[in-house]
Amino acid sequence: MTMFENVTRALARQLNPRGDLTPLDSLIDFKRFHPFCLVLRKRKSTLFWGARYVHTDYTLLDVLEPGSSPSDPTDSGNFSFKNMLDARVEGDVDVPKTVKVKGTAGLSRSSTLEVQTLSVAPTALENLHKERKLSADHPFLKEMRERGENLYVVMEVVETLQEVTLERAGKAEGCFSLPFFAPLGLQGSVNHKEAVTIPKGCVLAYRVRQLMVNGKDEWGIPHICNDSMQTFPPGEKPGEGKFILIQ
Amino acid sequence: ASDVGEMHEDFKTLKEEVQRETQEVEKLSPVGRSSLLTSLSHLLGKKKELQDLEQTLEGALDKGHEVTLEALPKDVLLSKDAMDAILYFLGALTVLSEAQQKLLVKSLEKKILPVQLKLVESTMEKNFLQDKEGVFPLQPDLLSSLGEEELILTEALVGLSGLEVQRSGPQYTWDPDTLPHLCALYAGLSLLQLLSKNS
Repeated sequence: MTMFENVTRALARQLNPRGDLTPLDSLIDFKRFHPFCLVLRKRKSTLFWGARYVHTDYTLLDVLEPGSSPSDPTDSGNFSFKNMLDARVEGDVDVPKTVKVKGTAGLSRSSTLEVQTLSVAPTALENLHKERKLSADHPFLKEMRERGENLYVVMEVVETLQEVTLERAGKAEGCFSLPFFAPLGLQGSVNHKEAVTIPKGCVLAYRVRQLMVNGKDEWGIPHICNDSMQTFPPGEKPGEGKFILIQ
Repeated sequence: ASDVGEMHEDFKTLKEEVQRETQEVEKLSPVGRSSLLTSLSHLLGKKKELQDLEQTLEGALDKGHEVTLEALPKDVLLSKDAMDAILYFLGALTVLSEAQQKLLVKSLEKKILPVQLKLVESTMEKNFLQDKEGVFPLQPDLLSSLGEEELILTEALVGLSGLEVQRSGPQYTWDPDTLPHLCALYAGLSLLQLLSKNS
């Protein structure tokens, strides 16, 4: 597991144990998980290893008719973490918005992760809903409708307030870097990286809600949804009988 | 709507879930299983291609398209349940790093998947609900059948999922944050072992 994943998972666990905050798996994708970003949910997935959402290249605003922009997502609190990887060991909430964690091993003592949560304000969403309809001819929407995909909107994120370099305290590193792996081309990838720099404004975890499309250009984001709900009304998918060969 | 977060289940639930899916794959004909194994062996280590296949299968299921496995003398048509199960395992395999995927192929060649599966299963069974990091003794006979190369291969494979095995003791370090990765590894190993059983 990468250091980045370690950190985002520990963060989600700390902020929202047994909740619906989804840790981001890949640092490279963080820009596609900002508020209003549209994501897809993997069709067949499990609670056991998560990774249920896949980024797209679009935001909700991209697929709406032109109009006024919504207000920026609101900041609902800052948090500060020290030695994130050890959060589970001695995590302790001092005051409602600050979490200080003492660690024993793992990240370097100097690593402190400062994060904030940003969420789409209900009023901003209501106004957007009133003012802007779906751009029904948008190619992305057309494609998604045709494929019968369910779309989700990122509504809340936890992001970094400052750039931070996290370092691993180096246990078990190096033990796989044996010549044996060279033919496999694994030398570089098996050696753990010892540090990762997370930029300012990097999304570490997020919450989504399902986008629902009614008719041609009406849309909504209900508060409660379940597995049987579909973004696009059923019965609109063309039923071609193509074969796909695996090999 | 979002049910990602933390898992509330125990190892038994995971094992049953994986068994349900492997049973669907088991229903494939020997030719179908062999074809699937060949396909996967070629794709493991190429994460992007594996993800593309996952997406294609998802799309096919959504649209009700038929999917076949290339095989001789005749291509094998996949049932919806089989596609569902394959998709489940693709989800697990794509969680693993490319290096791990390559290590799986190597382990397949060396026929050490059963030992690796037993190792992962045994440690998860004991620690699944353990939410604190710790060092625990490892049953010595779990690794005793492996030679030096196989041991290194196994240490690397599980180590990259966060399960650090130390030969002295022997013992292993349990890190609860790595559980999702280990679950995915467990599922991946289960599938490959099943597919390679009769090949």
